[in-house]
Amino acid sequence: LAPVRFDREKVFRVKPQDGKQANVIKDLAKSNKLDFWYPDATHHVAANMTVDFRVSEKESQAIQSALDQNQMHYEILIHDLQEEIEKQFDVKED
Amino acid sequence: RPGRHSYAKYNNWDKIVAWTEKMVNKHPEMVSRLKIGTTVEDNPLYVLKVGKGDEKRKAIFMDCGIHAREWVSPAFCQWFVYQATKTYGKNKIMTKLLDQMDFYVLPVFNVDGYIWSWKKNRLWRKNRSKNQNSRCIGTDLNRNFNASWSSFPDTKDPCGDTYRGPAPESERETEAVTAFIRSHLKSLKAYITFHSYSQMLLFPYGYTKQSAPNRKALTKVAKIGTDVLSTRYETRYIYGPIASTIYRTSGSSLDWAYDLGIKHTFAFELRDKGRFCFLLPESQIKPTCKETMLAVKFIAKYILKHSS
Repeated sequence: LAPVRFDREKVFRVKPQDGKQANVIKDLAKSNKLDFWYPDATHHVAANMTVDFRVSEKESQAIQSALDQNQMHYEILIHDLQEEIEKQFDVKED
Repeated sequence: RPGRHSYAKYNNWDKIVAWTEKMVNKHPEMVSRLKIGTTVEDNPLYVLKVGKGDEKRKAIFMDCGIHAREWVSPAFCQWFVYQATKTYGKNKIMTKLLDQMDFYVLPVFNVDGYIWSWKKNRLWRKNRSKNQNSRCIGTDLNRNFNASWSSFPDTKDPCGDTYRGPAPESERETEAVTAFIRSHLKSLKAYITFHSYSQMLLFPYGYTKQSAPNRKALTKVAKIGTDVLSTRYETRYIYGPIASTIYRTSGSSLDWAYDLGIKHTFAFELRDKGRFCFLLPESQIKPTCKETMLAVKFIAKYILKHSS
């Protein structure tokens, strides 16, 4: 098994303003593979909470359209996850 | 040879094992290594006992790395042992603490998951146990403790990231830790578990919004702990009971230890909350560890003074 790569995978940070918007995220989680970073899982998503989740490059367009359609506040925290994973090793060996 | 260990870098499991041996060899009077069990994939679960006392002295149990991808957590446990041994006899607070109490430090709780996050999937969270009747691997060890274990239906899907396991303490890692804590309960006055991310200092309860009986004391300790932490680099932490600060969770080690009788239990959610999440750059490991050390030393000092 080669190590999993996360090329151009994205991490979204979304701030659902109300229960309806929280449900939008939960619905997206049903039809897309979302890896919740915060909170730990879909069932913890609630209004007025910062929600971070990872999504593949392929699905990220659909996610972004759905968030736009629902006028939701969001930012793309990480645009290319594989790059960030490699950048965390920023201290040279002694 | 596992290569050189560094407190300024993330270390893989082989380096951490070699580091535990080095700490025992370098400080035989202060550090001993206890094997408290083995994981599903037969990796050893090592606890480092830091302190010179016998088993009767007051003690604090600290664990790191219960979730595989939260790499800054094991980095803190390594830093803690390093600083304890390095500053004993030099730093007044650390000397007073180690003259009167012991620390049991579990540098990596979820060893199999940690190894997997290094070799195969950096964003893996659970352990690596196989689940019956499911192709999905792993249990969330922090949902596997017997603390309102089955109260949330959402934790019973083996493919979910917060799968609680087939039964409370079903996992060998959980079983090893609960057995160790039960057998040392008389001396254990506090339990501290380290996670990331989101910069919080949390205490019971997670499984209910009801207040813990000593909530006032826990709040006071958490408030001062986060104040002390922020003195170093002005890093802002929030604090409070899990259920009302973030959300309700079942089966957590924190609630289990508290209900077992350890009345001062805390969970740190380390850096960061803004930009890097689990992928905190190595250049932030040391500042994160240094500021967290201030809070942990305050908590230990409080425990030493206020526990019987």
